[in-house]
Amino acid sequence: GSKIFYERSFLLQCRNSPLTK
Amino acid sequence: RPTPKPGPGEHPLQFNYAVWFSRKAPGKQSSASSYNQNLKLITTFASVEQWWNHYSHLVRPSDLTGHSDYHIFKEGIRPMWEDSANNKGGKWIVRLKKGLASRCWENLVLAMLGEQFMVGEEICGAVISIRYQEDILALWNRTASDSVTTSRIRDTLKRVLNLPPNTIMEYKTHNDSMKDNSSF
Repeated sequence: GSKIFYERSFLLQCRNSPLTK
Repeated sequence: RPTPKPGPGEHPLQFNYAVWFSRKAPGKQSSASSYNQNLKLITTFASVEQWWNHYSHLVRPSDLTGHSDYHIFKEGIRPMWEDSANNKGGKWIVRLKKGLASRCWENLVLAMLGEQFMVGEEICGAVISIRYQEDILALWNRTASDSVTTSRIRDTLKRVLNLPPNTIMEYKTHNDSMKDNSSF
């Protein structure tokens, strides 16, 4: 089964991370 | 194309994905071979950050013109009925009024990448189809005959898309699509 879950709010935070150009 | 890998400090996804684009040439006959020829692999990604990097460079679905489709499928699955991951599968179809495509597409993709459907390996990929009168979202899964899985996918889709309660959702097996030649 799946092991890596991400909530929508977390994915949206990553959009603004320094790793996202 | 080499398998993508998450970069240092990036958040890996449960699966790697590929982004495809297709556009029907105006006036051309629809067929499986022209569909295949028009299908272009744009990129692959393995992490949340790689997804956002690609996404920021893609034209938003609502800004596409003509008869265009984005497909995001797990790496190794071609977005065609004939692929071995799809040939026993089917898809949930949601018809959208014009103007909703970009928001709904983003909601669907985030739910898929974040593994919110909780159906293990069943999800194959998602498609947004831009058409003249309406836009169409589709979520493909491997096993059309598994009604527990398809119901679970429908319930999660309803929740993540947050559409009006009267929105019509249809399930169609790829076998039926192939027979009636309907979904190019």
